[in-house]
Amino acid sequence: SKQPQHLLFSGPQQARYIAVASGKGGVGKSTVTVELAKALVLLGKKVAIVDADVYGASIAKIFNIHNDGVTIHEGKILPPKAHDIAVIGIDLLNEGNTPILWRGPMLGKLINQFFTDVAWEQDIDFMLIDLPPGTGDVPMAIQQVLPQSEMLLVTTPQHDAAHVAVRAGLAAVDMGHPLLGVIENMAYYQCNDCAKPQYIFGRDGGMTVATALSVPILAQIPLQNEKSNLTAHFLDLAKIIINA
Amino acid sequence: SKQPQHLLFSGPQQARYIAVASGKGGVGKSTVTVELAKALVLLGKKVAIVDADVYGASIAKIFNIHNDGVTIHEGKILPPKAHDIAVIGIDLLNEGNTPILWRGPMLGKLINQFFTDVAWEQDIDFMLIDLPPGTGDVPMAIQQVLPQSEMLLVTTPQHDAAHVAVRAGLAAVDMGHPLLGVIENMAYYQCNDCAKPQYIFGRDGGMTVATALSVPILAQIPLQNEKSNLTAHFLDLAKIIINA
Ligand SMILES: Nc1ncnc2c1ncn2[C@@H]1O[C@H](COP(=O)(O)OP(=O)(O)O)[C@@H](O)[C@H]1O
Ligand SMILES: Nc1ncnc2c1ncn2[C@@H]1O[C@H](COP(=O)(O)OP(=O)(O)O)[C@@H](O)[C@H]1O
Ligand SMILES: [Zn+2]
Repeated sequence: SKQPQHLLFSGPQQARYIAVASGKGGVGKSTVTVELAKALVLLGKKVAIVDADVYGASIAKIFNIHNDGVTIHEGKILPPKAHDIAVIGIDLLNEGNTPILWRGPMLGKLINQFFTDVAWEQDIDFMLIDLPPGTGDVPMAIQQVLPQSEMLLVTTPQHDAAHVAVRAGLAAVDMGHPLLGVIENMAYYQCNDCAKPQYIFGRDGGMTVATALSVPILAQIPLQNEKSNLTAHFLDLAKIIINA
Repeated sequence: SKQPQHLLFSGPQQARYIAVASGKGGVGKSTVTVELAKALVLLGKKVAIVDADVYGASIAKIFNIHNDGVTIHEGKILPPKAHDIAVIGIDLLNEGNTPILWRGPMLGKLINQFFTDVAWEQDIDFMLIDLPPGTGDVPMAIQQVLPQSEMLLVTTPQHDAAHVAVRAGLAAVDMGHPLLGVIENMAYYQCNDCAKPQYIFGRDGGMTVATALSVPILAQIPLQNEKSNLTAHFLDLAKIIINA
């Protein structure tokens, strides 16, 4: 995607940078980021994840990566790996558990740190960036460092989740980020007994976002506690994104 | 429950104070608080809710109460009402949308404010207190103001939600709060087509918490997007709590 580079930028030059956003928390944004990354790896791509959700980092937790302190190599941080995916986040840089109040220049500095102080391998194909929910000041800070990054929106079928996702999408478009499309998560539940799809959270969320932003619905991911049963859905999604 | 009163305590003297806690966010703690309050009102009780989740207040949002500025009456805040339930929370006291960094004495002062600066009606039967998820410093601050309050724990069937709920329960017991029991939320989904219960998130969460803390499972609330379909479940729960 050829990000314009400032001098210290250590991110991989040839990679596609895709930010994953949602309007509200709890819709499955981090789950989608992790499962999509795994599917891209299964298709032979080299993938890294930046957990930019500074207010509620969860990628390291999903991968069960503990903060044993980072390893420094030639002055840069070596990101830990899980499932062949390099991962960095505030919870891996930050000791302790204090709610983080990142504002203005502090926030810009932190986001920069993800792309200047980390030793990223240069042959990475996809850098996925897990954004905090909503439209706050982290997406702005990302925009400054990665003006060319694309964006994926995650919503559930629920009315309120879709409306705030539209707001997050409009804010991204204003900043010049191309929107790849919307992922409707928890879209239905496939009944174990009668195999009929159950639209527990309604049916319109994905369509509401897609129509409002004129973007495609890239996937409808079912409600499934055992995430390994979602592999086929995420492989389909990964193929669409690789060809986009 | 006859809380020991300091001079300025404005909470109702004869009310039962019940704190609603969970280990992690997103398990439905606030939804359970609101639906239980509505069921208690249907059974003729007078109810108020204190939203002490200072990091993620949501009770006013669930009731669609907007922060139009509070009304002051004889130097005290008049809590707004929805469905006959008086509600106060940081989002109704606080202008704007900044993430709140409440620590130590500031936090104690805020929690106190809920019980000294608000004009509570004295014939309230139940004061429900929605705690932040986890075991941080808000439950400690509540303990100081309301040493006799009882506690309800909310979990989903998921393994990780149950384990953190047990930790929240053990912390409450250490502080001398009697545990009423555990509510397993999103316990199952009643298939619309074949009516067979679907245990989407597994089956053991409530039982794990109940056994670890030697408390009863008070309710198993199904996954149901239309909350009005949960009335019967919450009426049963309210009857158990009134008689506890
Ligand atoms: N498709 C799904 N089916 C079942 N549970 C899901 C699904 N997607 C997410 N979850 C669960 O929902 C909760 C919230 O997901 P998470 O990815 O943390 O949301 P967000 O990042 O939007 O806050 C987690 O417990 C996760 O396991
Ligand atoms: N029994 C239920 N069935 C369906 N959705 C539920 C249920 N309980 C909660 N929810 C939904 O789950 C989300 C999280 O609930 P919330 O009460 O805000 O959780 P918490 O207070 O634990 O963070 C909300 O969108 C809410 O509507
Ligand atoms: Zn069925």
